[in-house]
Amino acid sequence: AEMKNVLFIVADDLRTSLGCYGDPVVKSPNIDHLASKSQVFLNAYAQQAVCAPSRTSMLTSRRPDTTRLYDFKSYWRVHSGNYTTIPQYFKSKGYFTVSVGKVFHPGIASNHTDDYPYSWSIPAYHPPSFRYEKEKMCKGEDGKLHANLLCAVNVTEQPGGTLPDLESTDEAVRLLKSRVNNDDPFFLAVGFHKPHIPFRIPQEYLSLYPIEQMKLAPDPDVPKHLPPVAYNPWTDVRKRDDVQKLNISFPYGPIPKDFQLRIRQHYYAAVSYMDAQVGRLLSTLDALGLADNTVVVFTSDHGWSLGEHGEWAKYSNFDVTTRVPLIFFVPGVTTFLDWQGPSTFPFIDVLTQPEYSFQNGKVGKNVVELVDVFPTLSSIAGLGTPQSCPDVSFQEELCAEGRNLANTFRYGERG
Amino acid sequence: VNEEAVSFSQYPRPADTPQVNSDLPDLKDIKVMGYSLRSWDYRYTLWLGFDPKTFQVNVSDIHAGELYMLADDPGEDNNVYTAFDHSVIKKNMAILP
Repeated sequence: AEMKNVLFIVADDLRTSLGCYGDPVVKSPNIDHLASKSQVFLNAYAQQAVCAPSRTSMLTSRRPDTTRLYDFKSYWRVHSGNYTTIPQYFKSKGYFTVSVGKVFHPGIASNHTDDYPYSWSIPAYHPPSFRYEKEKMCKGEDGKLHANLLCAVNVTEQPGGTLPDLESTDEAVRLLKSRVNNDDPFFLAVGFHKPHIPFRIPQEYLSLYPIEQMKLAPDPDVPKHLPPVAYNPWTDVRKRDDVQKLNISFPYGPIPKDFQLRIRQHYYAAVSYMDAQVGRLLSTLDALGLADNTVVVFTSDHGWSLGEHGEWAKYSNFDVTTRVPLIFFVPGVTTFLDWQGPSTFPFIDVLTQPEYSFQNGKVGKNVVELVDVFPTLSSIAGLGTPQSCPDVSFQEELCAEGRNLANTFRYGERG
Repeated sequence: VNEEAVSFSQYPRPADTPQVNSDLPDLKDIKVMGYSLRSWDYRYTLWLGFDPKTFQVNVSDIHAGELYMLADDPGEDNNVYTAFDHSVIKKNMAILP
C-alpha cells in the first residue's frame, strides 16, 4: 500500500499525567483526542529515567547496557557501536526525515549534530529562544529577574516575544505545509521541551490550576524501607534560584508544602501548554489533508516525580519516572476515516474549553517498553522490522532489542 | 501465550547514599547500577556493583533490593524486599538483557 508519513512527537519529562491515562487533574484535550483515535499503551516504560540515555535507547532500540550511555557524555557511534536509528532506517527507505526541537539529546550524546546526516535529510532545527531557557528570565516578587524553577511569564515580555515550543510548532507547521505537494513520504520528529524544567511557560495556563485546588502527592514522605541508594536527591531542582532561597536540607528535604503545591501547579500548566502545541500541530496536519495517510506517535523520554516518595524530578526507577505515555495513531487501523466526521484533529483550546473528555481508542495493558517503538513503527509503516538483536549485539548495526507490538493493534493482547 | 510481558529499566548511582551527583553520575563515577524488572503485578530492583571501565555488573555484589507488590501497593511505598525469598525472582533477573 502507499507509504505512510510519520509524525513522531516526543515530550520532555512527561509522566502519564494526561486525561487519557486517567489523571483526574490535568487538562490535555488535544492529546486525549488523539488517544481517542489511537492505540494507547497504558503500561509503557523507559529504559532509564534520564534524557540522553532514554532517547538514544528508544531511537536505536538498544538498551543502555548496549549503548553504554548512562550519562550525557558519549555518542553511541563512537563509544559503543554504529547502531541504526529509527529516522536513519526510514531515510534509507526513501523518507524525507527531519528533526524539530529536542528529539535526540543535543550535545555530545548526538555528536553535536543531532546525528545529522545519518538520521536526518536536513540539519536539525532548534528553537532560537531556547538559548534563554537557563537565563534569568523570571520576574520575582522583588521585581527582578531570576533563574527560577517556577517561571510563568508574559510571553510578549520574553526575548523575541516567544518561547521554544511555540517556535518549534511554528517550524513544524511550516515544514508540513512544504511537504503537501511532495510525493516522497516524510518522517517529521517534533521534540517539545516542556514539561521539562524550568517551568517557563505562558502565565495564562496557570489559571487552569487554581492553587487552592492543588493537592500534595498522595505519598509525599520518603518510604521507611527505601534503600538510600535508590533515592534521587533532585539536585537540578535545588539549583534553581527560587528553590535555593528555601534552604532545603540535603538530601531528603522536604520542600515546604506550599511550594510543593506550586511545583505541581506549574508542572500541570506546562503539560496543558505543551498539549496546546500538539493541538496546533495535529490540526495543521488535518487541515492539509495529511491526517489520513500519516501515522502519529506520541510519547516522552521518561516521567517525573511530583513529590511522591519525597522525590522530585526523574533519576530513579520508580514508576512515576519510568512510566511514559505511548500512543500510536494509524489511519485505517486504529481509526477508520469515514468515522472521522468533519475533521480528524480539530484544535481544542484548553483555555476556553477546559472541560473536554474523551473515550480512549484501543488500549493495551500489557507491559511494553520504549525499545519496542522502533520495530513496531517500522512494521506499521510497512518497511519490514529489524531483526531481533542477539544477546550481545555491539557488532550489529541494525537490530532491535525491543519487540514488534503491531500485531496487538489488530488482534488485541495475549498473556 | 504464557509469556509474561515485562519491562527492564535501570539507573546508575555513584554511591550507596545520596550525594550531589547521585542524580546524574558521570560514567567514570558509577559504582552501582539499579536494575528493575517490572511486570503487571510487581516491580523488583537489585542495586548491583558496577565497574565503569569494563561495563560489567557484579551480580553477587548486591548493595540493596526493592520489591513492590503493586496490587496492594500501586504507589511503590512499601518495600518488601527484605521479607522475601528471592530465589524465584533472581532467576527471572538472571535473564536480564
